[in-house]
Amino acid sequence: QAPAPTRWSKRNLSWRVRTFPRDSPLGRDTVRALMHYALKVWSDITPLNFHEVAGSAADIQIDFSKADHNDRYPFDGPGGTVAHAFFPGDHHTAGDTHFDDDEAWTFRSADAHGMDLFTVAVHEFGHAIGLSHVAATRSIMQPYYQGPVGDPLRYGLPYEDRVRIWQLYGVRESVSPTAQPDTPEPEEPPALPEPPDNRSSTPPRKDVPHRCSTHFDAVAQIRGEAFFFKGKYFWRLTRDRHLVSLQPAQVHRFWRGLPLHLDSVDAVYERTSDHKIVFFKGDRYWVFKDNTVEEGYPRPISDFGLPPGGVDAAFSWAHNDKTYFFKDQLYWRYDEHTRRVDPGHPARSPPWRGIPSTLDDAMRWSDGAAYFFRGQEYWKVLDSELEVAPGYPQPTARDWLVCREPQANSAGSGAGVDGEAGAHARPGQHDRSRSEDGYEVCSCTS
Amino acid sequence: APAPRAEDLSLGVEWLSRFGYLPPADPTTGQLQTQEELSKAIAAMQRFGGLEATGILDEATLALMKTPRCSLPDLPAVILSRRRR
Repeated sequence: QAPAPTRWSKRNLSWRVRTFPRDSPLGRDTVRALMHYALKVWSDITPLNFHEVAGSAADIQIDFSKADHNDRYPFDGPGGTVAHAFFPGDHHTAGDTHFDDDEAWTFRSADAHGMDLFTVAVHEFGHAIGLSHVAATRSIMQPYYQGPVGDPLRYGLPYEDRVRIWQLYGVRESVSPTAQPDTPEPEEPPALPEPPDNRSSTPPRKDVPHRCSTHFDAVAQIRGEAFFFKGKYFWRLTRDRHLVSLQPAQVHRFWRGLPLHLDSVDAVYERTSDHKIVFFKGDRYWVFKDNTVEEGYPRPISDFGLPPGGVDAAFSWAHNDKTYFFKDQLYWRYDEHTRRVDPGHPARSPPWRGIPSTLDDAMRWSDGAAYFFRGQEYWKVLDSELEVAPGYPQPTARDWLVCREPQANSAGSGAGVDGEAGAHARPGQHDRSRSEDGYEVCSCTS
Repeated sequence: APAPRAEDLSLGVEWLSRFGYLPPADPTTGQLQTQEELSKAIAAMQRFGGLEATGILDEATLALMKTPRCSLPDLPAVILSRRRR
């Protein structure tokens, strides 16, 4: 059982390069710039702020040293150990970061033997703010150097590293998936409001849907969490099916790269082959690596062998890892490995008896079952079954989004419209979202 | 797999101790590792490094031990002290 992780109690941390590499082609300004960008990787997504100082009182002292340099981790010449950093804490070395000056430190170099300074610095600063090594090969915190991670100006942390650091410090407001919808977009300063006539300068947005009285454009399980999309917003549930926030998040603030004019999505699913996330709208689709769209998208859905007109639903069935696309009364079975629609499709009668003939979306869940959504209801098909489980459909809002039993007249009435669960919450459902104020994000990854 | 050479074995034991897979060698008693402890430590290191956990100091494992890396241990010392108890 690893010791409890240590982290900084303060959010503003100073840093300074105290000693520079002696025989390196990298000039001092390059080294300082690389340190700046390596720290920025972490401050971009957490509430931490780093600023460079000149004095010796910096929180994070950065040194290039050789061999034994008076700490517990002597270096060993070229190769072997290349750097280390000290975890946050009360000791005077907390946060300090040491690079082996016997290494050939490089930047944007094709030299396979060099050591990319930006890459190693991102890793070491992960330690300096509290992260320990992990075995995950995609993580920046795995212990072995595996070559440059890419351009410092464009590098983004792998998803598992983001979640781990969010667990230590929470999410930086600007990337928070549950940021208050009426907070102005940081990139685009909001249009100046009319001269105040005792109205609030930022009128609450009218288009925010209410989770208890709507049906959803798309539903997907992404990295074990459930996402319910409606218009330009989405709700997120953690792996143990807890609603992250009563407030919806804005799609464009979290899923980076969708065109801002996109007012909704048709379907979303996570590809089993590479865990990338595919968004569909009309005849186009986008592929996301983590929450950033990949280069070259959107592309036409004909790539999947689908006809124009878009799709209503998409999901990959846990039973055979095939991907199913639905449109009106038709469905296509698609093989992610051959990247082709299976022969005999489209077809009319999908494999699961009892699901509705048209769908809003479908998803597989961590219990192995398949869930089909239409209107304000959902149908459940147990793992390895081919028929809807008895007692379905059930109300989506009550079972997934912490809403009260839908009353016949609750749609419009003030009392029931928010339908939020209170004392009536079903067993296993928290009657309060973890983030009552809709502000912080609690992502549990296990 | 062919039995590792003596120098590989000593490199391996020193490496495993340095990165938290074995308790640090006790200079006074010159503590020797049991074969079983060594094999467990090798398997743990192989799992952490994404290799097949054979528990044997094979080529791939030795190569990974020679890969440039961060100096910090992979497993926190607390595990070892617990194991020693």
